[in-house]
Amino acid sequence: MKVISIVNNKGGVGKTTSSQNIAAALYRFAKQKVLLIDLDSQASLTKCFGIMDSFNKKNCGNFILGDTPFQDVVVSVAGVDVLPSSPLLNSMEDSMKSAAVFPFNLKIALEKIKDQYDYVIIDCPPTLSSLTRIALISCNYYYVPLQAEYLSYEGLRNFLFYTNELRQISPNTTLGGVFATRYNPNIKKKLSNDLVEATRKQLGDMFMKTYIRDNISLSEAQARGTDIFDYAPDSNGAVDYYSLTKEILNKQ
Amino acid sequence: MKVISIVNNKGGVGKTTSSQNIAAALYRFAKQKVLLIDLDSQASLTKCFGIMDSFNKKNCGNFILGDTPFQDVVVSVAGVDVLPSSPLLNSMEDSMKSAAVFPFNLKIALEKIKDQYDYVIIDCPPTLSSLTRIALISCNYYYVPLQAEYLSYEGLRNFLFYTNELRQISPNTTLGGVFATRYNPNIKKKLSNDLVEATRKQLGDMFMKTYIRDNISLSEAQARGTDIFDYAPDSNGAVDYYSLTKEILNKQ
Ligand SMILES: Nc1ncnc2c1ncn2[C@@H]1O[C@H](COP(=O)(O)OP(=O)(O)OP(=O)(O)O)[C@@H](O)[C@H]1O
Ligand SMILES: Nc1ncnc2c1ncn2[C@@H]1O[C@H](COP(=O)(O)OP(=O)(O)OP(=O)(O)O)[C@@H](O)[C@H]1O
Ligand SMILES: [Mg+2]
Ligand SMILES: [Mg+2]
Repeated sequence: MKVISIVNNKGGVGKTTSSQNIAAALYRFAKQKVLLIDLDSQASLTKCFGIMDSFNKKNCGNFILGDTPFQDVVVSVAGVDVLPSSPLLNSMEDSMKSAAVFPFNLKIALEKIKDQYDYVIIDCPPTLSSLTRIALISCNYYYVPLQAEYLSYEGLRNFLFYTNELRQISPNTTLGGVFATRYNPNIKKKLSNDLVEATRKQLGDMFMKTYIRDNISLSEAQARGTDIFDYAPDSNGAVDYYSLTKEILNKQ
Repeated sequence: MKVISIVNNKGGVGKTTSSQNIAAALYRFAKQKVLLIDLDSQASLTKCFGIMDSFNKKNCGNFILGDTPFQDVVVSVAGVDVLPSSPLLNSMEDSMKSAAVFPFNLKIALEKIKDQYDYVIIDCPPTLSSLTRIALISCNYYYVPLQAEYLSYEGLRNFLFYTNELRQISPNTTLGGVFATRYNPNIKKKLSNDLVEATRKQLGDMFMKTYIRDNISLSEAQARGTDIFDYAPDSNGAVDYYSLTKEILNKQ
């Protein structure tokens, strides 16, 4: 079982959109058994699959804390399994931090289900909070979506510095790659092209060849509670996430 | 002195861009003395003013904790004063939470400087963390930027529920309004128009008449470390933030 975290402390760069569509591509095209974990109390990923988050339902925090069996938390939808989030996840963070095994809580919890899935994809919140650390420590690879804009680019250096430090306590946690989102080299936005080129030079191979173009169908699909391959299979969004997933599979 | 927080736990909706340009408009057009506080450890707002965040400089956390005098933290730039952020702010959050006065830390700290400014604008991180609570409790009004997209719209209900609960311990904290960002009603994106209409119906007067159109000059200005009025005074971004600031001033 391979565990992948989609992570970036900058907000709104496409973490949830990438988690959703990479997982869908792994299932639809590579026939992989996939578990998605929504570690963000905003529950965006949960909503993208049409699962209503609510205070009285169990969430991924219950599985991580071990107070509820996996089967009573997981939801199967459109061929993938989802450990949903809810606003209550926020208040569970303190109990995770005070557990004896922190920050290895999720890594240990995932041991219990390692024979059931080929891939686990973890959508992270836009912070360097304990939930993001728990996700980074539990994964083999982390991928960083980068919006081709100044603020997202500026924050990348500190973020990669932080994740690299983390390897001292979790040597298995490896940067899978950084990829551009909402980027369209053909629209002559000089700033975006300059930022992407600068990142490519700095990161070399760690900067993925595939980029995700701006495509309204991606958010339209989410409003309908489904993935891009189901909603608009011929769109730029579908083509780009298909080739990004292929590039991820080739790197493994 | 009026204190305004720009908040939304959804990431990437324009909190930093709005904080920067509302503050700049208050100074340039309404001749107000403005203090900006960057409560996000990503330090986006700090970078928007060309201030390099670094580990060895004092940040707004030092002022809130009271270990450094205000004058030794504040930076004056382009007519406004900024209490900058740095990656260290993240680690100061725990000391703020354990202070006797939590979560009134900032409210109390601002008492010391209340004769020096007309407005304080606080840029918040994309979470419901303690830093966001500290900001909400210290402000008179909070304004919520809303991207005209499904995930941002979906999260609004829970967010406003949370901020409304907070009024039980801070009755002065009032919703100033919600405003649409990166919205362009003329581009026939049916989903965006539907979401904006739905929000307008739900919120009535609380949904601001001014919306901010998508405008690349806003991020280009940030890459140059300045505000939109200095970089592109005739752009849509400048026109929209001017009228939004006017609408905010009329509401006070
Ligand atoms: N390539 C794209 N083209 C068009 N819209 C996109 C694209 N990627 C993401 N979006 C939209 O942009 C918004 C932000 O994306 P998303 O929510 O996935 O980012 P995030 O990094 O998960 O945000 P947060 O920091 O709040 O968790 C969403 O409304 C999403 O539908
Ligand atoms: N109206 C707009 N038109 C075009 N670009 C915009 C607009 N508003 C914001 N942006 C850009 O979108 C990105 C996200 O905006 P911003 O960083 O201000 O959001 P935020 O809510 O502060 O994000 P975070 O959740 O990470 O704090 C930035 O690169 C910014 O330059
Ligand atoms: Mg997300
Ligand atoms: Mg911001």
